[in-house]
Amino acid sequence: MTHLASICLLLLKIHTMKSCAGVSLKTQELYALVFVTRYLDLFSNFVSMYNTIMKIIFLSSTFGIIWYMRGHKLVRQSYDKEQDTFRHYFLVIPCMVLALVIHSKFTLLEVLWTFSIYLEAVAILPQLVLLQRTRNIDNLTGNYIFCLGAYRALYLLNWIYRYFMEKNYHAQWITWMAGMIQTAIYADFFYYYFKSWKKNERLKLPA
Amino acid sequence: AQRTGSHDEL
Repeated sequence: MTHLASICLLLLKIHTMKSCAGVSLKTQELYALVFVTRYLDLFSNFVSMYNTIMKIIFLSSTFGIIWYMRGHKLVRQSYDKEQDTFRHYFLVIPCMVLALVIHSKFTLLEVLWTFSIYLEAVAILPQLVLLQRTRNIDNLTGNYIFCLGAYRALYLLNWIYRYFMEKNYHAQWITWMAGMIQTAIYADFFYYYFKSWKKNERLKLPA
Repeated sequence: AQRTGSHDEL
């Protein structure tokens, strides 16, 4: 739900302000790759109606955001292209290699799924780099990144709960480790987010 | 067989 909220916040910003200033297209494209490689089992592995609907929402909304940033006349003009310089392959290639080395089963779908877990952990980096370069971070963008970080942190709590409460729950070290790293990457952002919230000031990251 | 807790998350 926090993940869904983050997407709603981002779409709200882009749609109402007709601006994507401070939003990293690189991160959005990495997320698109994360969802495509993770949800390849959309039609073959039915978990629940909720699960299927959420997968479709995450996939379509991410491509919708990318369309807005690349294709929409007004939104496209507000994109900070010169500041959003992070290279995709810096993250994609190491994650691919890691997925080929560390996985639970050597099948195409499983390796791609593992790749998506690793890539998700670091997909926020271009956004955080761009954020540091952006002087005026608007509230919606700040809250968007907060929700995006919070959902993985909440997963950590959920994993602990499931580990103790569910009978047939198996340890999933790959997901846990990646989730911990993903949350740790946000630690610095969370610190400044709460600091500005407490002081009732605009969010600002130190250079 | 479906492994509980492996691919049932988003």
